Amino acid sequence: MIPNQFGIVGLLTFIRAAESDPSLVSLALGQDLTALGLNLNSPDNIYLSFAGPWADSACRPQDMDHNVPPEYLINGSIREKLAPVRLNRYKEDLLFYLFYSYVGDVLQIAAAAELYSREWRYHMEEKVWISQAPGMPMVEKTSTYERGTYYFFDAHNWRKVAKEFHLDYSKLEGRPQLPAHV
Amino acid sequence: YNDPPGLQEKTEDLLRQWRNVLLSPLTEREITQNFNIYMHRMNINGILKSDDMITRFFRISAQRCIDDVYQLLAEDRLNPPVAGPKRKKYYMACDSFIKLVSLLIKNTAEASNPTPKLNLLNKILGIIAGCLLQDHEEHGTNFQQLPYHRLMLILFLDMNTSEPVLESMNYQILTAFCHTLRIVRPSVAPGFCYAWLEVVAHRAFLNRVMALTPQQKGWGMYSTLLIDLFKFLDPFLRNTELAAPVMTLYKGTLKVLLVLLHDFPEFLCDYHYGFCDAIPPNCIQMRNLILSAFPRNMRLPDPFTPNLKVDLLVEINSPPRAVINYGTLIPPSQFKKDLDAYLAARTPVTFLTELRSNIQVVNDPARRYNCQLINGLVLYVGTQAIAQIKAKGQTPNMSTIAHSAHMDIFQNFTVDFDYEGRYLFLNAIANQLRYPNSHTHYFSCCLLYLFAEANSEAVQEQITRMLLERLIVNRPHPWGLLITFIELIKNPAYKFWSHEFVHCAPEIEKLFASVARSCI
Amino acid sequence: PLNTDHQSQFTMMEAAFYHMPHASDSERMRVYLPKNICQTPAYYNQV
Repeated sequence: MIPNQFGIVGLLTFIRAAESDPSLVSLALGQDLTALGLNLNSPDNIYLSFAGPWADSACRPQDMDHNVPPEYLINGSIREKLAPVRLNRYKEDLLFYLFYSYVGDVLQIAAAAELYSREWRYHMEEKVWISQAPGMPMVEKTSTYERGTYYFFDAHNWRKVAKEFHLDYSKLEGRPQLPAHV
Repeated sequence: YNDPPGLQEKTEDLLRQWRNVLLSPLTEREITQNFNIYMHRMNINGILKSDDMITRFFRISAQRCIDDVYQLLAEDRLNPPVAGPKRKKYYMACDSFIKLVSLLIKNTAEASNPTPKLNLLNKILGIIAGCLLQDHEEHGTNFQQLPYHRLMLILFLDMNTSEPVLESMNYQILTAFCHTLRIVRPSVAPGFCYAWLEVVAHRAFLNRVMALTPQQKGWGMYSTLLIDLFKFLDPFLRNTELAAPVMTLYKGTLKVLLVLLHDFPEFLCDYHYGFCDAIPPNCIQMRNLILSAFPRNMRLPDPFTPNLKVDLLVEINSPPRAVINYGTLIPPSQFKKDLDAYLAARTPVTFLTELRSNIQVVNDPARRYNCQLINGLVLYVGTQAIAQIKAKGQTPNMSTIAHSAHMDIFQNFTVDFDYEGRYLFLNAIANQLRYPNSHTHYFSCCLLYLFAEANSEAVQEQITRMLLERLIVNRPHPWGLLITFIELIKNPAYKFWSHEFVHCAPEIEKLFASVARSCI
Repeated sequence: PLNTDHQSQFTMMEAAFYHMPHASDSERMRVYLPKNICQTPAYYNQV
């Protein structure tokens, strides 16, 4: 057989090296291109929300430039004159909007903290917000869980839906903590 | 040089006044409407009286913004802010200056006269590029890409808005930016390479160059920018171990190519040849990605379909989409004349005996063969062969491609070249194995013919190795590569399983067996 | 081996690697709700 890197043995050397030192063969065996943060199964074009060569996920709606009427553009100078963002003055609808659209941002945690203070609880497994449904009796309650009918926020249909839940307290998130520097 | 006395102060004063205009509680519309008041003030200061003065004003202002950013970065390095740097302070000077420039461009001359506007745009882009290259030279490893990135990108976003005054010159605006990006391409300004790719891959830039510009007139410019990037990466990708800065740029490039594969596969089809010519042979996945592109209106038959009759596919006789000037694949030279003479008459045989010496490179430690010439020769000879077979009313198969001047040349590579030369030659052939088209068909037959007629097992081993290294890499895999490999291992005529190299190691044997299982 | 030209290119690229562009460098400033990226819990929705 061919004794150098141009034969099968040469390739075999790479294949074996890949087991011991993955960084060595990144070009020859490549990477899993589906794990680069691009939604390659999207039926739509992905370039319009492409966040750039170094980003791990697509742009969020608010990261992208849209041609809006000039009046919508807030002039940098009057920023301080506008009312500051106060989450405790907003209805739940807006809090859910901020939670679901400001992903990976301080605002997502701030909205979560405000929802928590309004007795909503985030189910870490179901990934939904849940709250008591007024007038719906609890069916069962123990020290570790409770069962009954609760509201959960359905982000796809953007409304509160009553549903029977077995709520394991360990699966409910505690009070969200804002990052220290905020 | 020789700025008129007082111009620096005047410029700084005008910039300060402009910042105050922006900080006034005017709306966007009011700022635009009042802009002519500010232009009048510039006029009084003599800034607009000549082309030379505007150039000086732009240069001093741009330098001012750049110095501003350098100073802020230096301060943050000395006293790092507690909660991490708020990047927006780096943007203020650049953004306000670019807003002034954009309004100047839009308001210069009447809306129907784009020339003065484009002159101003090219002027400011030239100044940004000039300052960048000078700074890159002077600052060396302390060069900062941020101010230039910000100036260029915000200017592009401003010039890219859908306003009537810009609509009529969108293509010229795009051309101006592509020219500027070429001037500061990574091999010229490597310290700007990451910001450069950010701009080239920016969604607004992609949208303009790939989608909004009619008749795909931006695609040629974009392919040139990508080839600039591949050429820059080339020397750093030849080694197996990639340094972190190279890996970052390489992965960023892969992502951009993935977006193009997903949204603009026809673009990769059209320019695949130029791209694969610039990508080093060992970048197997990146090359596979480009070769896997196929027109979106095409439905590829599953390569693993039992008894797939490739030569009966409708598209198999159509020439591929490709933007290639076949006439210039091989530079005009005595070699080109001898090649054409041999293809026409299949003599003199000395052409074959001298082929290797024509392709070898002697005075370059980094390479021993002219890879680009091999790629060009293979495609040139192959397309001539396809044309000749077609002219006889035939289609490529084991007998119609044999015993011809074209096959003499290809077989010469297998018998007269060393392992490396043969590897590069086989790569050039495999780079034509794409979606169903006449090139894929011919070159697939070619590879199988060379395997069947090989005068040594080493040739068969190298053909197998070259196919295998393209298959074991992570997806995607070009359709033409898969059907060729499947034919090779399935068709008993090639006696594939009888070779020692198929059974040389458990991993190799397992690989072949898994592919064999998939297609039987 | 890299020739001197490529070696100096690598040096410049490596220097730039230590101050890579930020996502916000490529976006207009958001004056009202500026981008404030932070690590949110993995169980929050990420897209």
